[in-house]
Amino acid sequence: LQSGEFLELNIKDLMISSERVAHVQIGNSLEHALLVLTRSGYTAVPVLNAHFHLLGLISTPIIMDAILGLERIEFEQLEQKRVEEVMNRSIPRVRIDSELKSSLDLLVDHPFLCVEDAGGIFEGILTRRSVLQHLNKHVRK
Amino acid sequence: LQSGEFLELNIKDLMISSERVAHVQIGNSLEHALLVLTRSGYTAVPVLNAHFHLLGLISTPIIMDAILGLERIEFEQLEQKRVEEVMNRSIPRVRIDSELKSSLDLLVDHPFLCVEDAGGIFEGILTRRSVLQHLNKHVRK
Ligand SMILES: Nc1ncnc2c1ncn2[C@@H]1O[C@@H]2COP(=O)(O)O[C@H]3[C@@H](O)[C@H](n4cnc5c(N)ncnc54)O[C@@H]3COP(=O)(O)O[C@H]2[C@H]1O
Ligand SMILES: Nc1ncnc2c1ncn2[C@@H]1O[C@@H]2COP(=O)(O)O[C@H]3[C@@H](O)[C@H](n4cnc5c(N)ncnc54)O[C@@H]3COP(=O)(O)O[C@H]2[C@H]1O
Repeated sequence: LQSGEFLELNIKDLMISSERVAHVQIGNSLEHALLVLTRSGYTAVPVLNAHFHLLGLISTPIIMDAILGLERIEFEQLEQKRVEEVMNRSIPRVRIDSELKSSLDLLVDHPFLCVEDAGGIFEGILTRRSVLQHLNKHVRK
Repeated sequence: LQSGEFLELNIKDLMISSERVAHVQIGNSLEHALLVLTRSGYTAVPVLNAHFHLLGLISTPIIMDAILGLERIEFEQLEQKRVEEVMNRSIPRVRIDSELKSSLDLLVDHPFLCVEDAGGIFEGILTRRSVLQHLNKHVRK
């Protein structure tokens, strides 16, 4: 397993392209977001605006925490709240032309990274799975 | 990055020991499970029995899918259903004395692996994060 070889692949080759990424739009309710998450089966997805700029991340933990009252989970709040009120805005962004090495650092703490082009347009996501699959191939040699 | 060196570490050294692992018990309701997940902030945790044997996995996607009705999410069902009715029973198990190499294979498709001893007692979990952190150290050398 040579680290040079392992790190040679581009982010573009390892990422899931934007058209295959489940996401929600700014302005959507938490109810809509929860339905998107439930139907896709994912626990977290990107939040984009109409111009396909990345604004943040919404996840089931974030949604559940937002409606956790003192006595019970207040499910009626799901229709009342919007994704922008609770989403995680401080997420790392990776440039599509950057080195895989810096992404490896970030994937230690993030299950996936959002990839952008120079103009800030959402290009896709780089997941732990794809990097581990790539690593596994190299370790097997 | 030498694969021999990278794979030398034991599962025991990389895993999160059982006393630090959030989990639910067989017999718990989905409402209890959802509260455990929400408070811990995790999206999936192991399901154990009273003897600390691993029985399955419960996650927010599984819970949400179980209460997703035709018209709306039927939150009242959370109190009615138990974890054993919906949990994922077909989960990989890793022996604490096994090689890291075989775990690497499994971590491509599973965010964490449950670790057991020879008697089937739950010992802890091996997460993608800990393996990626370990890999990252070796790549940086
Ligand atoms: N429908 C499915 N088919 C096959 N395997 C599935 C699956 N849903 C989940 N998994 C497995 O479970 C892992 C965790 O998924 P999670 O939804 O929590 O966390 C995911 C999710 O938040 C996000 N993600 C992955 N693919 C996505 C997509 N197409 N659209 C939106 N978000 C995605 O990236 C995180 C890490 O993904 P990663 O692939 O590394 O890791 C995934 C994958 O190994
Ligand atoms: N409280 C927290 N503090 C810091 N970082 C946090 C965190 N909660 C989540 N994360 C980050 O988010 C990743 C995905 O967490 P998730 O809960 O979906 O998926 C988790 C969860 O299902 C399970 N897990 C991890 N630690 C656990 C624990 N102590 N008890 C029970 N389950 C745990 O293993 C999966 C993969 O964990 P991994 O560490 O690789 O990856 C974690 C970690 O990088």
